[in-house]
Amino acid sequence: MNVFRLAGDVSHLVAIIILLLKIWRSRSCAGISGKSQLLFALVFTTRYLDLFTVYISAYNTIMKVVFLALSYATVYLIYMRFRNTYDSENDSFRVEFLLVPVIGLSFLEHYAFTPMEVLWTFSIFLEAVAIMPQLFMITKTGEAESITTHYLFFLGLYRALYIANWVWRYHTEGFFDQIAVVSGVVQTIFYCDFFYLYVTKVVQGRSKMSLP
Amino acid sequence: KKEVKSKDEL
Repeated sequence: MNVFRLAGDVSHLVAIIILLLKIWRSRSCAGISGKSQLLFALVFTTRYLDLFTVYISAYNTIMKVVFLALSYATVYLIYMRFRNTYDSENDSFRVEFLLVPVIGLSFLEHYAFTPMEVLWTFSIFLEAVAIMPQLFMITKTGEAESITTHYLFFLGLYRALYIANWVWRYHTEGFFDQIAVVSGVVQTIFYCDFFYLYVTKVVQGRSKMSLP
Repeated sequence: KKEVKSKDEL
């Protein structure tokens, strides 16, 4: 554990809590892509199957359980509790265009051809692209509420901090996880354009982020 | 042959 890794996990947690609180307090999931949230729930589910097989640390176990619980709670709020506020019209990204290549890639590239390893790889690849329905929705409607952009900011920050963590781990312990690092870098690139808009529009005091 | 990595990261 290093400071980048811890800060990354905290950012990730903050992002998820921001989204959950936004939906809960406003009693609405307008502007939120349910598809992205379903994909994140699938990411956590397929990645954390090792909760049942190996024990790493109390921190590891607790965080996994928290991420799973919060992601399912988010999906529940969007698709059940506040379903009438869900903007399915604009959440029109074709998820199969992500799932099919990701399933294919995880069968081609993995550390071992076992169900657990292939599912772990699938979760890593899927996480890299899971935000795309959300970014697509923002592009389609041309705007995002500032609270939604804060969510995306912390999610992107988490990815950037994980890269710093890998650089640190490579230099201090020679750790290099090729699958995680390559897809992590790809994932972070998706946020660059958003980061630029966030800094130029939201931080400078606009309540909504409108696309130019 | 590739080595299975330890999954301590989230």
